[in-house]
Amino acid sequence: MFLKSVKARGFKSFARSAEFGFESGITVVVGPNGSGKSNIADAVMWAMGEQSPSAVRGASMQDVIFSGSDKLAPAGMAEVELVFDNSNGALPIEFSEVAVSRRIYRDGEGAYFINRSSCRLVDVVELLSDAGLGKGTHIVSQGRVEAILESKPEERRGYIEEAA
Amino acid sequence: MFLKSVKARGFKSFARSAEFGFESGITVVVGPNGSGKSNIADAVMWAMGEQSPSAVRGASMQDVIFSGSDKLAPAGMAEVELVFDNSNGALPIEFSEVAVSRRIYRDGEGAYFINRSSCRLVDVVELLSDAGLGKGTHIVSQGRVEAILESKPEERRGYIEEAA
Amino acid sequence: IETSFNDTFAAVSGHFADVVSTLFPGGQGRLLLAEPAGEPDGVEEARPGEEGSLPKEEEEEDDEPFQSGDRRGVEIRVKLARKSARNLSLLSGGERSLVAVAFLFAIFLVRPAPFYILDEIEAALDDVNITRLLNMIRRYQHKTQFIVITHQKRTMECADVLYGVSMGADGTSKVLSRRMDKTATAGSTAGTEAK
Amino acid sequence: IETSFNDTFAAVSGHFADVVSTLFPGGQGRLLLAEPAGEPDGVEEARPGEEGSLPKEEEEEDDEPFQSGDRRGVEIRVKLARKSARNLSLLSGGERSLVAVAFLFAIFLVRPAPFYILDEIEAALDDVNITRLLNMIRRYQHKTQFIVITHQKRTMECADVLYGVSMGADGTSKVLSRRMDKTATAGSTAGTEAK
Ligand SMILES: Nc1ncnc2c1ncn2[C@@H]1O[C@H](COP(=O)(O)OP(=O)(O)OP(=O)(O)O)[C@@H](O)[C@H]1O
Ligand SMILES: Nc1ncnc2c1ncn2[C@@H]1O[C@H](COP(=O)(O)OP(=O)(O)OP(=O)(O)O)[C@@H](O)[C@H]1O
Ligand SMILES: [Mg+2]
Ligand SMILES: [Mg+2]
Repeated sequence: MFLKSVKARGFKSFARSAEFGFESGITVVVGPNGSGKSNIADAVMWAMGEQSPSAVRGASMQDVIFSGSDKLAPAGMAEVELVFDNSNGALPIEFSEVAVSRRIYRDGEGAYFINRSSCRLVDVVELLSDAGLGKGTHIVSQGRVEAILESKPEERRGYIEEAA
Repeated sequence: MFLKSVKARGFKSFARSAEFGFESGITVVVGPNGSGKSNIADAVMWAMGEQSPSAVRGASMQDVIFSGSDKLAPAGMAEVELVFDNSNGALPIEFSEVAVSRRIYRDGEGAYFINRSSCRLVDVVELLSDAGLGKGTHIVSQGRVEAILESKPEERRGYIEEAA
Repeated sequence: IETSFNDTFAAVSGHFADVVSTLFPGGQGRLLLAEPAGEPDGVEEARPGEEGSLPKEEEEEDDEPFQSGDRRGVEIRVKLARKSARNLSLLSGGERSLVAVAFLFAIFLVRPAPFYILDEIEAALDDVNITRLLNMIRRYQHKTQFIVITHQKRTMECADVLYGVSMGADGTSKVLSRRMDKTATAGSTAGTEAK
Repeated sequence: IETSFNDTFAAVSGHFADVVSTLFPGGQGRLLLAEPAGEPDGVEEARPGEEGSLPKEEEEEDDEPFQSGDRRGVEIRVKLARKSARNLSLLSGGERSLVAVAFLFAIFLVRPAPFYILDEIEAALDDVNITRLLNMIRRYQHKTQFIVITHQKRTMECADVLYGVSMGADGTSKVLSRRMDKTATAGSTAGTEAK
């Protein structure tokens, strides 16, 4: 199993639809300060069900919606779709590709989808945690690499419990 | 006025006496991870009267005393001496060079000195704040450059008040 | 007291705007006195489509300079080129470093401290922004003393004096060397043994 | 539950020790179950003069595996070559990054997630430690997928796929390019316009 693609639209600085296709090896993302690299990491974290605005650097969850630029009006919605290659069957779903997506509207309403059919947050979280993608350590946000050292011993235990 | 030299002995990784002579322009300090670069910044902050152990990355103030290595026994005392070039008279003292130093012993006892005569912390702090070296922004510790953005509006006001 | 604060605040704000436009070409920065209730940092109603800019100066009219007893905090607002103004927390790592540096330099320009120690402040910056930062440090090197700790080769190149530090075989820090001229600093900071 | 935790904990501890000794040649790392009262991290009575090492294994004897209801936290202990063991907060910026990375890899080696996103995790590292980190990522690239965000040229060189992102004239992010082979990645991340 691996992350095959990320599509973002109206999410933070990705006003228009942007797509990244990933391989199973090492993908490196580069670009100037402020160009949108960490927003990609936020998009993945958010689509997987992240509930805390500060984890995606916002004050409220609506802060992830493209808020306009000199040339463009703010978006009314943010949407991110992750497509996982499931050819090894790590995700307990019959398909060789599994799409997980999330939307949020200006009024705060949100929606989750698995393979484009609407579902609940808990369905997404359960699906992904079966494949080892729970609250764990697979996304290290910028400037947060030392967070493990600053976390409480009980939290560290939580990471090991998840691996059990 | 500028910082002419820093002498550290028994302070953190500077077990033996080490001295840095600085010029008034740009001095750059380089070296591998863990070699002791940030310990120099800590030494300067500490000698100027820093009272919070966490500002010098310790749990208690005695953590600044060299705690031994595979080859050497722990030190019983840490001492740092700063020598300022005062030829422009910025420091309200008759001398063209002013030495400010601080010591701490294992039992937590500390001592401060101006031009090698013992004084109190308040004397050091008053002397330096006259020259614009109060609690301000002149030492930016590693990883703390964004601290200004995270501080409360009242704290930022404090920095401007100090410049008044 | 209050008047001298207001004068200093005005001077620092002016320098902040200048430094922001130097570090962020086309960007605008402003310092505001917070409403006592304190609006969160940098949140502006982004006006889409309009050639974006920070709210007009007339907003300042209602600043009560003599609210005695009520020390109003200082808010930071930035508007970067092409982007709408938004919450400081949404800025990127490199952008946040530069805004913070702009605030430090704004204070420095009003009241320079005799020396500054900057410990890896350019760690989050890309090449272009490292150059902008170093140009700023070079521009003011005659107003104060800079002691800069770094791993970046390009920062080493602007040194008048370069110190190497290394961890000795006995587990203690050693001061390696001190080279005086700028040309000699092409070396790297690789973790080799004492140079 | 408790037994499976103890087995996993033992496996993660074993890997942690291995990874620490890879990232810090001559260093030792250990994970301990905290005493319920929780001793602060990494504080050891440093025994001067003795060929320093972490406390002997027998300390583990009193670990009560079945303290039901009392979830004991996990403490991190490291002892770096030539230096005495000490509080994690006293380690340098680069050393702390590497210890944290060692913990992440120790968990990865017991239960690899399908992918990892690492956002500028090497920002505090010197050249030698960047190499050690990249060697670790290369070693495990067949066990999982790595997506690495960086400004470091040397990190770019180990990419199978390289993406460039830039901020367009309209103030929105653009996905620039995608080069497939490792040789093409010598470019820099300077803030130039769309590549
Ligand atoms: N809701 C939003 N709408 C529009 N733009 C946004 C939104 N949220 C964040 N941004 C913009 O995204 C940019 C930050 O992007 P990001 O943090 O991904 O940069 P980066 O490429 O990681 O840069 P660095 O190298 O400095 O870390 C900021 O300039 C910010 O203005
Ligand atoms: N009280 C002490 N006694 C002995 N050594 C100490 C003491 N306190 C800290 N150290 C050692 O100092 C080292 C850290 O030094 P410092 O933080 O200055 O490194 P640095 O050169 O800034 O590295 P980096 O480039 O990673 O930031 C650590 O390895 C630590 O073990
Ligand atoms: Mg970033
Ligand atoms: Mg350091």
